[in-house]
Formats: sequence, structure tokens, C-alpha cells
Amino acid sequence: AAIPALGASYKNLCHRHQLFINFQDLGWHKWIIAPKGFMANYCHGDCPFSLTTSLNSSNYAFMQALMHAVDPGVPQAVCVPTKLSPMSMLYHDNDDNVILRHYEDMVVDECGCG
Amino acid sequence: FQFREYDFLQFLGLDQVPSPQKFQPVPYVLKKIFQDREAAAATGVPQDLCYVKELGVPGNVLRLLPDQGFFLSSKKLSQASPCLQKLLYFNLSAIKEKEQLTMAQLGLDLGPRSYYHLGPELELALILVQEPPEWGQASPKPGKIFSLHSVPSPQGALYFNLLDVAKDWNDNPRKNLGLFLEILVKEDRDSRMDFQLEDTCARLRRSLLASLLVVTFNPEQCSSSSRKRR
Repeated sequence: AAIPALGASYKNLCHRHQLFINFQDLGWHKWIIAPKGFMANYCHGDCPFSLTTSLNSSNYAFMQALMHAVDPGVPQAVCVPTKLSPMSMLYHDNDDNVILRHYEDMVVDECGCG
Repeated sequence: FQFREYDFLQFLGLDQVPSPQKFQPVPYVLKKIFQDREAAAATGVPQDLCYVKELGVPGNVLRLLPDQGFFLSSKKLSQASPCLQKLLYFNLSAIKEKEQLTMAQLGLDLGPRSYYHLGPELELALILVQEPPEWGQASPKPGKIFSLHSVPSPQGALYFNLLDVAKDWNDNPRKNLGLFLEILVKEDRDSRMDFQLEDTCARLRRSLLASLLVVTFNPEQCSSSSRKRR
């Protein structure tokens, strides 16, 4: 039988949201050659105890959610990235060098409770 | 916001928001590596961010350093005198202490390729500058010859492996006095040589572009997570 989510409608549950980072908004387009921006995404939503097991959660998140149920002083598990991917950036530095660098963990691919 | 931006720039390996004065052209190899990495990321193909497979070397940062040297004055040209003399200088200060150099390639672009204007055969000499200029002299004293190269026609790009030299410069910045580039026109072509000479040398001075592509590897940033994937 389906477990009803306590006080959380589906759209409020922890999941990945789209977030496009436009370097022009940051004024970084003056020195970043490529990309012009990237889909970084972010995680947001509730992690109710009843759904902790189904929301791509860590074992720790499950235990924390359990403890929260027993003692509300323990904070609830939070919605965090569980899978991130790298991206490359091509930019100019202050010495007029062109730099190509790869950065890990720049794009959120999956979210879960942790 | 400024404070947070500074933190993030540090994470990117920058001390401040860059405000470049000159915009160097991005070489094909850097564009290609960038596009390949972007395509791999889009398709979810695991990547080793600490190995540059296109260049066959370990590394996680690629830098194209522009030449900051200067042309040395040339007298009236004749076949015996050099067509072009230039001091090449590359500022390696952007390379951080913990980074290990794994590649340093000098690129000399002699201008666009053409089938119609091949130009005279050239001799190109790269000489390491080992002593600073003497008092009252504008140009440094050249040292030992690093490379002597015959160029059938002055066009296209030439590449030289400068890894050992760049490592030495990086370890001892005082030794980084640059490279002396001398281009001579080879003799015995034909009678039109003198006519072509001024033209060829003037074109070379206008089109010559020198840059140093350096790849570095930072063991702290290439930790277990990337090795696991490899």
C-alpha cells in the first residue's frame, strides 16, 4: 500500500530544479570565453520520513529522519545533490593567458535526501 | 556579494576577477578539447579530468601564454643579415607552486598557408638567453642554440618542445630571460631573392605569432576521486 506523505505534496518533495547560470548576469562574460552559461540545476524540496527511503536517500538520511521523528530537536534530512558532473571552462586571466580548466562537481544531475 | 564572489574565484584558481587587456585567439587544440569535454559531459561519458588524452599527457590545467617579448631593430636587409630577430618571453607566474609541468610547447605561427606565395626558404634559430643584457644594451646576450630549423616556406605553424626549459624557468624564475628567435633567408634560390626579401621579412614581422602552451598537473586536485574513475 502506498504510504501517504506527511504534510508534503508531491511537488514539494525533494527533486532537481532547473537553474541556468548565465555568466552575463554575473558580469563574467568579459573574461569567460566559453561556455556562455550552463545548466547547473539545484536541489530543493522536503524529505519527509515516510518517503526518505524512496527519495534516493542515503542510509544516514534515513537514520536522521528516524531520529527526527523521535526527537524533533534533531533536524530533518535535507535535499542535497547526490550525483554531480564536471564541466570545462575556457577563460582569460589577468596576464592575458587563455586557460582551459576542468572543474568537478559543477552540474547537479540527481538529488536525494541526505 | 563581493566577498562570496572572491571565495568562488579562489575556488576557480583565480585571485581576482580577471580584466584581460588583450584577447588572444584561442588555438584549435584548446577549442577541440573543450568541445570534446562538453560533448562527453552532455552524454554522461565518464571523464578523467587529470589526463589530457588529446595531448597524451597528465594534467588538469591548460594555459596558452602569450609572447611578451619584442622585435630587435633590423638594419637594411640583405641576404646575409637576419630577416627577423625577436626576443620571445613568456611569463610563467600564473603557474601555481603545487602545479607540475607536464607539457610546454612553443608555437610559432608564421602566417596563413598559401599555395601561390611560397616565399624563400628560411633558416630559423632559437637561442636560449642565459645572461641578462649588459649595461647600456637593449637586447640580452644570446646563449646556446636550442634549435636550428630549416623552413621550406615561411607559412603555417611550427612547434617546439620546451618542457625541460620551461621546468627550469619555472623552478628558477631568474633564469627565465627568454628565447632569442632569429630568422635568416637561405641563399642560392634565384635572382628574384632581393626583390622578395623585404616583402617576406615585412610580412613575417606582421604575421608572426608566438605562444607557449603549458599543461600542468596539480596532485591535490587530481585526488582519489578522479583516479577511481580512470
